[in-house]
Formats: sequence, C-alpha cells, structure tokens
Amino acid sequence: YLYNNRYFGDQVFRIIPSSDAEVQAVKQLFQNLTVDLWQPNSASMIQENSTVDVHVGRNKTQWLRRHLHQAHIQSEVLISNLQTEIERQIGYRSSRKRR
Amino acid sequence: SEIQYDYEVYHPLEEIQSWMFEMNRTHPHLVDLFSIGQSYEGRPLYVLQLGKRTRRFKKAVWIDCGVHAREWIGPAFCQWFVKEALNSYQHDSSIRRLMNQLDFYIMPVFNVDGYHYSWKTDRFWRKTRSKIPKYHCRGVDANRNWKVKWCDEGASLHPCDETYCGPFPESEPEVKAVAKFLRKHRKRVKAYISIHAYAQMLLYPYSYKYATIPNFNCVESAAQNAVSALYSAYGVRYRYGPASTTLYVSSGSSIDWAYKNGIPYAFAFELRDTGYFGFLLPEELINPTCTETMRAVKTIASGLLKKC
Repeated sequence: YLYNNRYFGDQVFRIIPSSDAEVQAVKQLFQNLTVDLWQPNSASMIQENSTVDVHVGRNKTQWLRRHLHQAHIQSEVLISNLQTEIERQIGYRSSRKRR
Repeated sequence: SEIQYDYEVYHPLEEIQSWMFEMNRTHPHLVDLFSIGQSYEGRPLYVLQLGKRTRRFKKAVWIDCGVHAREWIGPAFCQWFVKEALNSYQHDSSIRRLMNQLDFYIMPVFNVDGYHYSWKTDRFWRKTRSKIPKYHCRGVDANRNWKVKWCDEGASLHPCDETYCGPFPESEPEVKAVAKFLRKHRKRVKAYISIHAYAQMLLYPYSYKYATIPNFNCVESAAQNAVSALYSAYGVRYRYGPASTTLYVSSGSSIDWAYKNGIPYAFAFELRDTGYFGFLLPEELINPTCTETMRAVKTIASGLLKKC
C-alpha cells in the first residue's frame, strides 16, 4: 500500500454552510479537530454558501458527521475511502504502465 | 527517450528532472536547461527555456507549476506544455510563431522539496519543507511568501497553518530564486502564469484587495479569451476574474508580486476539477485537462503579440 496505508478510512467531506451561524459553527468544529482543508486553504476563509472540502482522519469521521447533523449543517461525503482513491490515482495504473 | 516518456501518468521528482535533461539533450536548438538556485533541502531549481534562439529582443512568458506540493496536475501540465511546444514546432504554425517570437521559461516543479515529500510521506502536503525555529511544524505557503502586502489578510502568521506566510518575505529559497530571476528579466517577461489546482478558475490580480488593476480591460479580455479557448476543447467552464472576488482575499501571492513588479499579465490557473476528485485527479483526466489548458495558455501568449 502506498503511504503505508495511512489514509485507509479517511474521508473527504463537502460542507456548504448556509448562514453566518453555520460558518461559525463549522469554524468551531475545525478548531476542535485536526483537519486538512482542501478548499478553502484555511478556516478563516470559510464563507456563507461557499464550498468547504475537508479531509478528515478515519477516527474523526463519525464525530464530524454527528456534530454536523446536530447543527443541521448540510454536508456530503465526496471521497469515502481516501486510500482507495490514492491507490487509484497513481498506484495501480502507473506502476503497471511503468512495468 | 521522449517516445517512452508517458505524459499521461504522474511522475515523481526524479523522473521529471531526468525528463528535463532529456528535453535539453534532444532539442538543443529550442531548449536550454538551467538552474536558478537550490531549494531549502538543497535540490536544484531547474527551469527550461523554450524558444528559437535569436539575437533580437524577444518578449517572454514565465510558467511555474507545483507551487503547492499536492497539486500534482500542475507539474503534469508543465511537462505537457513542453511536449506540445516541441512536438508541434515543425507542423503547427501557431506554435512555431509563438516559439519564434517569444521565449517561454517553464518551471515544472517550483516546490521541489514539498513535491518530493508528497510522493514519499504525505500525499496532501502543501507548503515548502523549511524548518521554523522554536516550532515543530514545518513549511511555508509559497504563495503567501512574496514581497507584496506580505502577511496581510488571507495569510497566517502561525507556522502550523497551511497559509503560513513565513518568517519574512522571500524567506523561502524557492521564492527568492524565482523572484530574483523575474526581477532580472522583468523587461522581457510580459506574462507570468502559475498553475494550481483545484477549482477550475482563471485568476488575476489583485488577490490582496478588492480593487481593479489599471490595465483591467486588457487583462479581463485576455482571461475571457483564454477561458473561451479552454471551453472549446471539452466544454469545461472556468470562472475568471480578480482573485480576491473570484476566489478569496489572500496576501503575498505570486501573481500580485509579478504584477507589482511590472509584468502586465499575471495569471493563476486553478485546474480541474471542482472537488469530485480534488487533488486526486485520475491519470485518465491528465490528457483532457492539459489539452484544454494548453489552448488557454496559447491564447494568453498569442495575445502578447498583439496590441491591446
């Protein structure tokens, strides 16, 4: 496995905060959670009705899903297993092509 | 040789560097490889100069890729651009005209340390790999480290943040080396293009404030023509406009620095996609993504040969 399988079970969430209150709630959630923001590049840039893509470690996916649900914040899972996508991006095809 | 090199797979740093030497070796009349310095970890910062050799004055275009390590489609595009330019020179009159009348400086991997690290250790690494005294976190956002409104809104003072602006402007050897090169060649460089991902946008200054640049009409129409050309390939729509309003406010960015230093056309491309794959754009999409972007970049370059 690439990267020692470190991304197994990690997920990418897409969150679209629809009000300023939701923006603040999302920023608060990210302060309690070490996340890797894909878009925008920092929590300070999160805005109302703008897309937030965030990579979350496997141990925190349930926590984040539960808290988003409790706060009635709309979200979806863009990538449900990051390791699979990583392997698909470079692992399988290019190593076969290189061989 | 060039025939075996597969432009439709992602390549690690060492393969890209070998490929650059091969381009230099096999196209001596159109290519010149040189280094503009070393990275924080001591890796060479290679640039390919493309264009027909001539004694007379030639305008120039700078294109860098891989400022942010995890945005792998960037370096893939820079390689694609070189391949298209060299392979089409004989039979494509538009490319031949561009290569005869312009010089292209292509930096396939700007953030060599970060790119290497994203292959070996952390696929989603973004920043450089410099150490920050008294902090365990590493790295500076190379697109917040330029000497223009440095560390103002849209950048972070905290070393552990992804948009950390660095201890001081041009603290990163990679940024310092490119800035030095562009300052030295500023009379000839008329377009600065930085390739990023993802969002499908074409951005121009200002990033650090909501204001219109003096040559807005020319830059806006160049951007409009570029996204139209891009759209003509596969119908992919790009938003375009000032970075501050189209994306968000950020300070210390390379396009603002380039513009402030006299380069009239400064653009940042955010390539495919809009988040379905994000940074993990599959290799099957390298071809269409680079094909459409090539059209946009050629349109920008062609615009330099006309009066605006």
